[in-house]
Amino acid sequence: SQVPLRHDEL
Amino acid sequence: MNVFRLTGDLSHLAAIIILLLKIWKSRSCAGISGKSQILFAVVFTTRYLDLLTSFISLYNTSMKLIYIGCAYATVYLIYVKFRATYDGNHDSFRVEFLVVPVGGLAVLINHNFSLMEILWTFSIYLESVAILPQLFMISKTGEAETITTHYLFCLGLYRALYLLNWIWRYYFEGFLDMIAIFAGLVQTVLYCDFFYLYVTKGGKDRKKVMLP
Repeated sequence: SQVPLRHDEL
Repeated sequence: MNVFRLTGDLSHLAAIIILLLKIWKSRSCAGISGKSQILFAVVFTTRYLDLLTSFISLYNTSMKLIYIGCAYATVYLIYVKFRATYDGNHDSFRVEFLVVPVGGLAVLINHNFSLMEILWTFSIYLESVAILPQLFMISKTGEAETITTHYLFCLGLYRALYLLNWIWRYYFEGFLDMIAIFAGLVQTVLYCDFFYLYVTKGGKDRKKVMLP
């Protein structure tokens, strides 16, 4: 599924 | 990934490990707010649900697993293994005053009205205030052990570095996330008073740092 870019951050 | 983001993550990791080692080595969780640690465990659990649905990178997955694992290990040490040393009488912050408004705000202001996004937003808002029971406990007892102040310093530094990371990402990637930036600002401001005391009083009195 497509994850928003911000979910890359911890 | 930029230098602020990486040092922010490492500072966060250092804070978590400092606290775990402090409790483990001293066999005591005196002066540590179990409520703050439960809130952090909730923060990681609700934010990292995407571990189940998507893969971003090996770094991302392993750090998330380490953070969650350490958060639950800390809660376990406080409430089970070293429960006898837990100072519950001084850990009297009413967490419902944080969780309920933060939950309401996450439902009202989010990027997308879906369960995953609301929980992600909830975790961002909750993280920004999760340290309050710990700061409240220190202000109540009037002192904190040096190692506890190192923990707080690394934890506060982490979000301050993330602010620099967001400025970097805005200029070089056009990335802008107002929810994270707003919560990150609130979170960093909460530590400012502590930062000041850590820098000014930490050097003189190595044993203990008093908070007003």
